[in-house]
Amino acid sequence: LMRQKTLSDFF
Amino acid sequence: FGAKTNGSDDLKAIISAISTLVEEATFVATAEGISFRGMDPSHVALIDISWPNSAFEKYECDSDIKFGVRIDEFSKLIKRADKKDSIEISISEQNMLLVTVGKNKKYKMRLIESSATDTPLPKIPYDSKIMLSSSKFDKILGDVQVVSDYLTIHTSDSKGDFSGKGDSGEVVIDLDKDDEDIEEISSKEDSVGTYSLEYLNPVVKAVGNTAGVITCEFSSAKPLRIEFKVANIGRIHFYLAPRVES
Repeated sequence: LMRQKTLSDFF
Repeated sequence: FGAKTNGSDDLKAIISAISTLVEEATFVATAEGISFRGMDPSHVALIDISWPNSAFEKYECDSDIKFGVRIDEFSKLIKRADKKDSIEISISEQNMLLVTVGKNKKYKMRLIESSATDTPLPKIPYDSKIMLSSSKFDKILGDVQVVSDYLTIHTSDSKGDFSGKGDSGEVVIDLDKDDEDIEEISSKEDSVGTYSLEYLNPVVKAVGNTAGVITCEFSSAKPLRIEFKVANIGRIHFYLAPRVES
């Protein structure tokens, strides 16, 4: 199963 | 503050790109030029634009200002410009945006309260890079879209492929380095990343026509960054968060 990450996860 | 473009294509491309992400946009004008940075409401995609003063036919800005517009309203005005029409913008004392399209169309548009907060950029190293023509990239997105909602990019040394998988089937498109549309494929580490076409397609369509070569950079399970080089614009960076196995 794939899940969408957010950019905030990489700030 | 006053800025006058040379023709209308670049501003149309910028506004069109921004409109894929947000309904309201805050621009910052400084002596160096105009910039915009914003994310879509779900924080999946970000656009970072820097448009240097040198790209304008005329540019002046004595003190830094922020101005907010509703993108659909601004877009409607800008679309009234022919390709060769310059577009001049300034801000009136009544806090309206004055937009002169070509020689004789003088619009006034209401500005909105800008609610912009400073958006950071993802802090990640980019292991892999693919440079290709934007028309080629647009075609590849179309090729993948027929079977999948997501694009997977894979690089290994100087080889790369784009692929997609969906309920109906799957596709792999190997990148041929001898193809004149492909300028560079390089990777410090083998990388694989999956990204949503729902976000990618509109921005590539919006900027693609004015951009020649685009640069895709990414690392495994990390955001993708696409740089669009538009003739007169410093740069448009588009960041897209990955989809990952959970």
